[in-house]
Order: sequence, then structure tokens, then C-alpha cells
Amino acid sequence: MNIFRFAGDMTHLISIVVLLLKIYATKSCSGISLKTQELYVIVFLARYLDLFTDFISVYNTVMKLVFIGSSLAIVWCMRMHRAVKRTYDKELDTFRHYFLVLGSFVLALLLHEKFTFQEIFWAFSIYLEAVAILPQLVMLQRSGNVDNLTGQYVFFLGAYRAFYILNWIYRFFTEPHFSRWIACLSGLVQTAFYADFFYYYFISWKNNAKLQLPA
Amino acid sequence: TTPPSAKDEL
Repeated sequence: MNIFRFAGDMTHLISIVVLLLKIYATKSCSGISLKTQELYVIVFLARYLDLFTDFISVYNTVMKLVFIGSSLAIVWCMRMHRAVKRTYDKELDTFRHYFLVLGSFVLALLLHEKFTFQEIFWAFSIYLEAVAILPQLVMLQRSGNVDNLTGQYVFFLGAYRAFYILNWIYRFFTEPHFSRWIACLSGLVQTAFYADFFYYYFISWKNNAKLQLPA
Repeated sequence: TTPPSAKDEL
């Protein structure tokens, strides 16, 4: 464990707390893409198949349970909770995310570290996580004005993988045979998707203005 | 035992 990775995990946790806060405090999920949340459930379930087979540390197991539990809770809330599901902007959340699932799975069948069930699903979860934010980013552009909590949620979500990139650079230099080129390349693509969001987020923060994404 | 490809990250 290094400071970059710990910062990344904490930033990831903060993004989930901000989203839960927004949904429970405002009893609204307006501006949130249900499709992105569903993709994250698939990402965590596919990635943490080793939850009960490989014990790495208490921290690792607890965080995996928190990520799986919170992502399921958010999807349940947006689909089933009477008050919340009414605020879901279904007509704005139109990204065909099934193609993202299919594409990531096909890519995982072609590009993986070992051709085993667990490794294929791990690579699938890595590729899917890189594109999972797309429905949310498209929805933000469609909905024009972005409320603060939603903007902060996406910001922390993008920042967490940027910390992980620093973690991979650090591990590359400190651990002799450290190689996670799948996660590294995919993490770079994932963070690149946030580039324009980060730009507009910084502009809005600098001008102390509302976050506006160009349509 | 460390898992096959060092999946020690989240």
C-alpha cells in the first residue's frame, strides 16, 4: 500500500459518499445516470470474484464489500425507492450502455493476462470501468446545468483513477517485476475521458460560477 | 498466497 493508492481509494470512497449524500439528503437523483450506476455494479461484481477465495487484508475485503454494497444500494434506490425514482431523468439517460458491456467483454476475451475465468472477468471489469462514466458524462452535457453534488461526485470519481496512475508509476519504480499494463492503459483512457469535465470544473471553480458543460 | 497476477488493488 502506498500513499497514492490510499488517496485513490479514499477519493473513490468520498465520491460514493457524496452520491449517497445527494440522493438521501435531497431525496433526488436528478442528473445522475442510472446506467452508469448499473455499470459500476457489474464492474465491482466482476472484479471482486476473489472476495471469498483470496484474502489479502481486512482493508481490502472491507473496501470491496463497501463498494459492492454501496453501488447496489444506489441502483436499488434509483429503481425502487418511491420518492427517488420519480426524480430520475429517464429521457436524458439514453446512452446504449449494453454495447459498453459487450465491447468490454469481447476485449477481455482478446486482451487478458491469463485465459482463466477469474482473469477474463478481472480484465472485463477493468475495461468496463474505463467506459462506465460515459453515460453519466453524456447526461451531464444533455442536462446543461449540473448541481454541485453531482459535479463533485464526478470530480472525485475521476480524481481517484488519476491517483491510481500515480500509484502504478510508484510501484513500477519500487517493485521489480510489477506489471499491470492492462490496468495502467485502461486507467489512462478512463482518466482521459474526464479531461474535458475537469477543464470545465476548474473553470467553474475559478470563476466561482455554476458548472456549465457545453451541449 | 498472492493471487495470480497480484490483484492486491481495489
